[in-house]
Amino acid sequence: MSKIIAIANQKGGVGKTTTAINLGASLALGNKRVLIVDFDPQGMATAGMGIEKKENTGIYPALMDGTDLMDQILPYELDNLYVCPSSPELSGFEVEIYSENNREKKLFTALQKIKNRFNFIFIDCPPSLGFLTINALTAADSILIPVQTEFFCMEGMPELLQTLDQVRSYLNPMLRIEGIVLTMYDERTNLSKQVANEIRKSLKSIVYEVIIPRTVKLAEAPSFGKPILLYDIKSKGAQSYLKLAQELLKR
Amino acid sequence: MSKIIAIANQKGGVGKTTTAINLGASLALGNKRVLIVDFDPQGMATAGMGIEKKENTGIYPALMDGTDLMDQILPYELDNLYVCPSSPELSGFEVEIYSENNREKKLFTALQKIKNRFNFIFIDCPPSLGFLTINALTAADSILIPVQTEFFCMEGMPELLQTLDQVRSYLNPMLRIEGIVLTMYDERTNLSKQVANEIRKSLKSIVYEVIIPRTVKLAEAPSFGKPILLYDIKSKGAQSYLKLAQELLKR
Ligand SMILES: Nc1ncnc2c1ncn2[C@@H]1O[C@H](COP(=O)(O)OP(=O)(O)OP(=O)(O)O)[C@@H](O)[C@H]1O
Ligand SMILES: Nc1ncnc2c1ncn2[C@@H]1O[C@H](COP(=O)(O)OP(=O)(O)OP(=O)(O)O)[C@@H](O)[C@H]1O
Ligand SMILES: [Mg+2]
Ligand SMILES: [Mg+2]
Repeated sequence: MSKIIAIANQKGGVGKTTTAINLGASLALGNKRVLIVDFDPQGMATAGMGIEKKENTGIYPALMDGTDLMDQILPYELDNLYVCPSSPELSGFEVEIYSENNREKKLFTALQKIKNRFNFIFIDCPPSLGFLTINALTAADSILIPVQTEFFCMEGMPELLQTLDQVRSYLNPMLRIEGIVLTMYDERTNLSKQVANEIRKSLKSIVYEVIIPRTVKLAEAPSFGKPILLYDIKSKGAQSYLKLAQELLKR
Repeated sequence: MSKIIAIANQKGGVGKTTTAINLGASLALGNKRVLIVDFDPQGMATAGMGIEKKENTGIYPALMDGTDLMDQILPYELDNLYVCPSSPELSGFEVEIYSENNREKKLFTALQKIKNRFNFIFIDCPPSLGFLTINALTAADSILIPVQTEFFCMEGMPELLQTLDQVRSYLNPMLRIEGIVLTMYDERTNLSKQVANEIRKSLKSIVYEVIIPRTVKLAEAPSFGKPILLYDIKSKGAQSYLKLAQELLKR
């Protein structure tokens, strides 16, 4: 089995990168071969895993000058986990290939060549519905949508669902919703409870049972350049991502 | 006096919109005439102030078909505070004017016509260094940079500072840094303290003394469609934005 999942939500700071790193690591711990593709020019997944960002390495050269993508994939200190880093040039990708045919399918073509070497490929997307995210949705089998349990979180949902429809109509008819994961849940506040209930009421079965709590350890782990599993596996944050990995496999 | 300030940081979810709404409201309370321009196609400042997002209203028509910008500006329940809403069409703005000359100066031209009617114009930017943010930096006298006191927060700073240099060289030589405001500070954790110290050490005088704490009331206020001042003026969050307004005026 091999599945490509785009982790996307145009709202900023909702836990896309944190989910890519920690869900990826949790599945790798469960003996799945996992690749994390950092498709954000800011390279937060690259930095958060302690990898130095270097010019012209990772996904950008594999898309632009056709270097073999496998050559740009790095093994990680956790067995079964691999990373394809981002680099700053990625922010110029859209303008550089503006006039090319099939420009939305660049990532799809690159990932198809290596898809069978992994059980899961996660694509960490930037906070926008622009060209990079469209490329990711075109390459993906499904989308995983982290949603912060705060007020603004549902504001962007109509646009996101509309974008999925457009991608399905023109670029990737098979694109499904893998699920919605509630993040940064603060059990001390009513706001989180109210928002979580509202989302479950309106979106029911596509929302995962597991909720990711807001914890200091999850916010600290990237400063040590490690997934939470390698930073403190007994923490609430690590346990919640391990449970999310199990729920994802069950569906 | 009339000043245009872009509130920008390509990192998502750092408090750009929350700062635009609450700093704007705090200055209005202090008898400054303030305009908040929502320049994010997601329209979070519009929604967070309880304004219904409508097709083809606000900043987009004023930029595209030259309707008078003042006609698109709405008064707010707080005296001296005005809002120019966003609408979904704004996300197509870049592609629509791709071939026009001076496309980066569209917002500059529109705001120059009305600049003297306000003491402060805040432009709430989307989480990217793309076309909309470049337009905002070209129109602005200065940039206010919210920085979350968490690990990822400094990752994007080099790219942001580089972008400012480029905007200064080609589009807006007078662009200055108004300041950096530390947001979502959690005094219970070492992470916030460490990050805040690190930022002050490296960026010294451009970081405001006032720190915005992470509080539930600040997260809740947008769900009531109100700035924190109208939701709970005695709260720590409201008080911190009032102090930030005073510090901004002193500089
Ligand atoms: N469950 C959590 N508990 C505490 N902090 C968290 C949690 N999830 C994410 N964070 C922190 O919140 C911030 C935003 O998270 P993250 O960068 O993963 O979001 P994102 O959606 O990828 O942001 P962007 O839109 O900029 O790509 C980071 O500083 C991260 O460390
Ligand atoms: N000081 C604070 N305390 C608690 N919650 C906050 C604070 N500031 C912002 N928030 C909440 O954190 C989330 C992100 O804030 P906000 O939307 O202002 O950031 P942003 O930088 O504008 O995001 P985007 O990059 O998507 O535009 C929102 O849900 C907001 O209500
Ligand atoms: Mg991210
Ligand atoms: Mg915002």
